[in-house]
Amino acid sequence: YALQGSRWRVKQLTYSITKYPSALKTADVDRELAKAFQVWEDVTELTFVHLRTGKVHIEIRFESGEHGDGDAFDGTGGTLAHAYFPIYGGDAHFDESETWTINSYKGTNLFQVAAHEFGHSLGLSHSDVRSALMAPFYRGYEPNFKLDNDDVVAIQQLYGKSGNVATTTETSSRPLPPGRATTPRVSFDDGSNGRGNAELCGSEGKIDTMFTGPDNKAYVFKGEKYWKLEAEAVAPGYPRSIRADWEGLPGNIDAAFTWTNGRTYFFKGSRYWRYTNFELDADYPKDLSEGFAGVPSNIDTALVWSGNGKIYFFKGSQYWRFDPQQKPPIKSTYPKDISNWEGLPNSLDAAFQFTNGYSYFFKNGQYWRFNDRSFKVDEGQPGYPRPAGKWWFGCDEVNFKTRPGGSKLFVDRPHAND
Amino acid sequence: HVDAAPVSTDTQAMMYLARFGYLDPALQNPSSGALISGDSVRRAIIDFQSFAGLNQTGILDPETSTWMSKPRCGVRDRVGAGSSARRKR
Repeated sequence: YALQGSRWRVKQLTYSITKYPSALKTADVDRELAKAFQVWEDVTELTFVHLRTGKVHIEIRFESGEHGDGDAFDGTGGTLAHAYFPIYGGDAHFDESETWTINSYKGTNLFQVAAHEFGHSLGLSHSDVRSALMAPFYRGYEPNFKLDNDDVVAIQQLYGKSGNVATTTETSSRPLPPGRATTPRVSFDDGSNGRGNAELCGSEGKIDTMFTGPDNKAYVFKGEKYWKLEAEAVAPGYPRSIRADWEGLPGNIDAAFTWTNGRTYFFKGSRYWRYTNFELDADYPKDLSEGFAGVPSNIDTALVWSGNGKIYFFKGSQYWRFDPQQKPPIKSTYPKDISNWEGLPNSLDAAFQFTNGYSYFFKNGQYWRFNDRSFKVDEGQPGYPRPAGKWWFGCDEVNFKTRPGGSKLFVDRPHAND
Repeated sequence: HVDAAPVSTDTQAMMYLARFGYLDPALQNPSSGALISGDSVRRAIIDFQSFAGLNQTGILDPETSTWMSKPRCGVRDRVGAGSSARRKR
């Protein structure tokens, strides 16, 4: 392996895709690129956060021919993509003329090329180990892709080892919280389906809060318990006890979010708690007036909105926008009515920005996805709201569920997250 | 895959070697009239062959041409410093 000579000084990096390829769906591109970042996240202490707007560390674009950096693309084949080392900004450009594909032997595999380019974005040069991801030549689609040990050693030279993974990527998920693996934890056996998700299923699946942690995983808090989410269900071994794993944090949390500085904030009543890498920071909890002046007590939920990267607090039928870079952080024009968020209900249970860059809102076991461009709840098939248990928590929903109003809602077999 | 720029001639090979850091980047522009010794080209080809895991003959043989024609990343294999380093405009 070869290190270029520069690296990022922070462990949490943000990225945005400012120009998508024309031949793939946006959501598919989001997912494949997130997977590509995950390759590096799995073996280091790095985390990657996808933002839709605002300033980011790594900007990703699909371009054709000359595209402004003096390194023109050459049409189909030849050069597929290039990326800049950290000292030059870390941006990654992909040749729009390529036939980018997903899980296919045809065309050029987007995930593999992206994982390679992001290696450059993190400071790796090309390797002369032919089996390494950082070898310069495209090898064709590899359905069982694994990072070569050469790549692992290289990236860990720059960013250290992941808390629980030594020199392999075969482990796809990490126990939580990182760095506290030896801490005794209390887990619960709810005796239902063995997945520990019974309390999150059905119309009774009302949750307290949901957020994306600094490890880029989604977490659900409800009562005294919390769950980590994996691709299609809750992670094995969950729920766990909030009090046992999150030092100083009470149950029945109102809201939570992870800010761009990688710190996670929890809100309950008139106080808030701040955690860095799952460890409670000194002098917390604090009163809302000390850090979030203008935010009311007993909020319903909060999120860092994918539309502009600012913090929004919701309570009842109103919301407040909080911008830490402004003084005061909340303008005098707030609160405003939630009805401005077309399609969202009042009195939300939870809201959060998922790793795919979308913002999701939850209430009474249902959820809504918000379209940041049209500024209203997204359309979809099936439409929103959807049952959160099926789409997020891996619940084995019955084929027919009764809505509170008495009508029947058909529910497909669960198969994947949104 | 379609090879956008198949490498089969000496000139194409030199441009490839220059583009990816094995030869002076000035050679990437054929109109520059730069002269280069055969020994330098041989060393550059050996360097590439070593990097690609090929037999190190120093000759632009069919296998070397094949590997130079493969789809690949556009970042240089040999990343220099100073004026030859990649710069973001």
